[in-house]
Amino acid sequence: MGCFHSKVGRQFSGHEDPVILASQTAFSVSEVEALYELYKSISSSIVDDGLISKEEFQLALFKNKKKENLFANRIFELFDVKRKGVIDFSDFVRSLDVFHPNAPQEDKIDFSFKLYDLDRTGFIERHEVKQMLIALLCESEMKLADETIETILDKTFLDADVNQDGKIDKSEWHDFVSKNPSLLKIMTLPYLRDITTTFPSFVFHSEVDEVAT
Amino acid sequence: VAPVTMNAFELISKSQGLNLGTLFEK
Repeated sequence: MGCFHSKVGRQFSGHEDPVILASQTAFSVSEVEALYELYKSISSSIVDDGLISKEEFQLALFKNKKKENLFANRIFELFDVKRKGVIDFSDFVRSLDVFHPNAPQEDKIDFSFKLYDLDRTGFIERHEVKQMLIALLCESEMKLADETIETILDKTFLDADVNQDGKIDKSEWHDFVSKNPSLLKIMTLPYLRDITTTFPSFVFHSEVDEVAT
Repeated sequence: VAPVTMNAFELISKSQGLNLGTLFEK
């Protein structure tokens, strides 16, 4: 196990100390610093202000200034923990932490529930799922008749909405994803295991000395 | 697989907007 002497200064000025972020997440200090390399490139892609705007987030996701996307917007809103309209570095690290392969399953289930609870009512409602299905169809240029969409919704709510009150609560969601683990695949990013090799340049900017003990 | 046999969340999870892996692709 390593012992870290933080000499946080120029590089992380204005951002949370990587040692603190590492202590509160599944990331090591080096991994937090490597994430900072990624963060810097995203946050400076349109305006170099050290913060990620929604436009910069979409540009990083789609590699072009694509039109608004419901799902990207929703992810952005969830990453924007402090609801400031921008993502700062601690939001970025703490949110990506949920996507770490080692993050607790419960955290992934909670995050995915929030993702689909578009109106933040504490329930995933049928009209929200329909809205997301329609958005997916637009995005993929796939066409389905409204009747087919309703059939898919009927089947989904029959399986997931155990008490048949027309909405999926947290406990029903928990049971549903436990039976359908593939639904949580989007909640794990294997890339996060290799972040220091993907962004090796962090070593040139590292402000933390690791001292083996 | 015909979409009608899939549940709605399986379909939704295929959205490009939910694929955060692209953030890491240079």
